[in-house]
Amino acid sequence: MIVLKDIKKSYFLPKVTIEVLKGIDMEVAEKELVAVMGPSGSGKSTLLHIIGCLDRPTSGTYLLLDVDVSHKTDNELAEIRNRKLGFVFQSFNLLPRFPAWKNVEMPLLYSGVSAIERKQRAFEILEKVGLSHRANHYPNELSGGEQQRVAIARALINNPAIILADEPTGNLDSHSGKEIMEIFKGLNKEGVAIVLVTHEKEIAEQAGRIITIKDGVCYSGCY
Amino acid sequence: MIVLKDIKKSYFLPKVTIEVLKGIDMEVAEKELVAVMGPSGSGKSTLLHIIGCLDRPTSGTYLLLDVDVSHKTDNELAEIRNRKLGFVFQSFNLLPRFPAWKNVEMPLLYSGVSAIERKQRAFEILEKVGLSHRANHYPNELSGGEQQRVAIARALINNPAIILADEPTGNLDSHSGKEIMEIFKGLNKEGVAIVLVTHEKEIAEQAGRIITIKDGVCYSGCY
Ligand SMILES: Nc1ncnc2c1ncn2[C@@H]1O[C@H](COP(=O)(O)OP(=O)(O)OP(=O)(O)O)[C@@H](O)[C@H]1O
Ligand SMILES: Nc1ncnc2c1ncn2[C@@H]1O[C@H](COP(=O)(O)OP(=O)(O)OP(=O)(O)O)[C@@H](O)[C@H]1O
Ligand SMILES: [Mg+2]
Ligand SMILES: [Mg+2]
Repeated sequence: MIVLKDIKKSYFLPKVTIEVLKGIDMEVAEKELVAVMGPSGSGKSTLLHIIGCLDRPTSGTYLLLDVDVSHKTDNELAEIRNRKLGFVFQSFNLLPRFPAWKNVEMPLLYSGVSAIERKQRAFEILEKVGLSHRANHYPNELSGGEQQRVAIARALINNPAIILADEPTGNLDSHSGKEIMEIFKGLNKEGVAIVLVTHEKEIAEQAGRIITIKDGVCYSGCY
Repeated sequence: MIVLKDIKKSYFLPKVTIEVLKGIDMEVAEKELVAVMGPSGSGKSTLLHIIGCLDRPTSGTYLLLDVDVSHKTDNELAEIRNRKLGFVFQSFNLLPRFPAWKNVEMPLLYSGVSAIERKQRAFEILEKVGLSHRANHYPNELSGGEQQRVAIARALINNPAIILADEPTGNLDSHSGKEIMEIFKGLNKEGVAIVLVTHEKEIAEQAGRIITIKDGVCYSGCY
């Protein structure tokens, strides 16, 4: 499902080049639930953005669902992303001028679902993450943990084949964190593959495998 | 140092009023290091914003450093805030068009310190949080944990009497989290009072006292 071969990523700044990923070799099979751990600044979000077709690697080969995506156009990548992937960003990326439920329905706008059905599904999924009482709040009227749950709901709304989540429980108390993990584990049992970045040991231990990123390479748990 | 008496806070939305704080009675003495815990959405950030003079309570009395701040003007509150308090926001609030070191020196702009000394102190404090190698990066060129450490450095630069930190280790791996707590504990030994919101049990246990907020009131550890 996800195959990375010698993936490298550098950022070219005016005075210096930052080599973040120095040759990542790893795989995620269908229906797997894997956790990614590593020190702050080690390249976890960078890796997740590449897996999620949000950023391009500097070099290397990436096969997603048996298709070589290293040479796809931006439009083709957007098409794959919108149909197959659900993304929970580390910084949430909610649209400030829309209430929670409109943020959640956003991915459906491109898939031809009617406005009535979009709204209904948005409210259903907000209920699932325990936030139906905040559906009409704008992002700046929500707490940190509530914004995070809106971002999680948005990633689930399109019934994606793969969920990529970047510290999805970082702003949640342990009870809310457990609830979110139960949702992810439930979806994984139904066949959804999940790649989840976390700093929390007790979250990572619930995954089938822990991939550790260190000094720009896959250090352990790569296959 | 910090005395709250029957503090209430409601948000008045078009169709509904949200009562967040329903009568908080609590105190923090000089040189204390206290942790605040509670479920997501229970009002921890709201409480910290009121203690930090960033928001006004709907009713109740608040004494900061023996001064009743409930009736101060906005300018007077800003003056107290800039001279006495250091704030680490849950959402970092870094200025996107300035590099890390300029974000860090920002609080010194109002205190008449020369540009040369501001820059020097900014680089020193970035070194303290382990980020001198990223001093020239803009916020969107930093990882989540690195942005958090810039926000922490900014809160420390002005040698505040009180530090208010909202989930300061939420985006950090356990090693970086420990380093930040060592900095806070070192400052606390030197006499700085610290109020820190966290969801992480092993962080809260390092404080002298744990204040729990539930259903809008101080549930335990209030004095
Ligand atoms: N500007 C606002 N308008 C309306 N409601 C708000 C506003 N800001 C916060 N709220 C509501 O107030 C409640 C408390 O928010 P607060 O940010 O203090 O929670 P918190 O305890 O910090 O939660 P978390 O652990 O998720 O960060 C939330 O339920 C939130 O929806
Ligand atoms: N646009 C950019 N330009 C330059 N450097 C960048 C850029 N984005 C990220 N970096 C650098 O790349 C490194 C990896 O960043 P990344 O966000 O992948 O880390 P991370 O493992 O997710 O860390 P955290 O646990 O703190 O979220 C960091 O050291 C960061 O400074
Ligand atoms: Mg990250
Ligand atoms: Mg909060």
